[in-house]
Amino acid sequence: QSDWTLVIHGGAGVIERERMTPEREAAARAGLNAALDAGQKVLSGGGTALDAVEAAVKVLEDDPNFNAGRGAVYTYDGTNELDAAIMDGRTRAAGAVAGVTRTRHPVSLARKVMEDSPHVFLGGKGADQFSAERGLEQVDPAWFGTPERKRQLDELKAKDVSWFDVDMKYG
Amino acid sequence: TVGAVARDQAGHVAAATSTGGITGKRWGRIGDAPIIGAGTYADDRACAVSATGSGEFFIREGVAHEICARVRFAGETLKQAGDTVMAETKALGGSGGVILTGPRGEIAWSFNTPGMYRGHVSAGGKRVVAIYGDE
Repeated sequence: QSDWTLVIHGGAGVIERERMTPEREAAARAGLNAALDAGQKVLSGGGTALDAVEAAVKVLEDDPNFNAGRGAVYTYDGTNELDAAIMDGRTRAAGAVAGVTRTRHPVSLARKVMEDSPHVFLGGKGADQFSAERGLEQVDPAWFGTPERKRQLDELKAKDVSWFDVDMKYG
Repeated sequence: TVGAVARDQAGHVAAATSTGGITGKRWGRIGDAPIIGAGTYADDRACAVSATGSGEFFIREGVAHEICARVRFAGETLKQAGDTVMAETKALGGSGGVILTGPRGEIAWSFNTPGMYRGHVSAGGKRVVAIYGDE
């Protein structure tokens, strides 16, 4: 048994070799490796599991290849609404946010809810307000959008396919 | 949806999940990722779980907590519990996957889609990064 471990995911779906370009595949693997690097640095240095999962997820949130943070999918109205959660197995303390729009790293906002509020789950404008009041990094909502995600939304609307079809297709 | 689970040198576990949700979502729809016990759960007595997939089904099944409960009360391995709960979720119509680690440093994942972006690393262990189901 190892004295520290880290496991990550970047989404699941109909991800098949024949649909994947070499460039997309290389970018995805690089992103996953970068997230493992971030978490490994914490854990190998004696840091906590909580710090490690936050560090790894922040890397994935900044990577436009994955559906979180920058690169998140669009709502029907063309906005990005982000959800995140974090939980500490030592105490079963937990924090979560839903429908947030301005925090660069939603996972860090979830952690702030856990550690700096009496609550577990904040949503929408109130969560955005809490984030700003607690000094977390704020970004223009346009930060989260990418042309590829916009194209996927346009495909969903134009072809009258379901969200399930689109999200399974793009993982 | 992205996520991570970890076990540190002190034997504690944690889980985190982050997502943009589903393309074209309306009416303030929220999936399983931020729902404690559905898409995210961590308990030193059992395991840490992060999930990705069709959130409504993961919420109904209570996937993350259900896996930890099977490990804690039924003594199943992470892999057994993950596969069992994912099979039950698939039976309801859900698809996706979970990543798992435990307080003794176990590592597992389970998914019922053709692929899942995933990876793991551990002290003294081989790093694995994979995308397709047959990797």
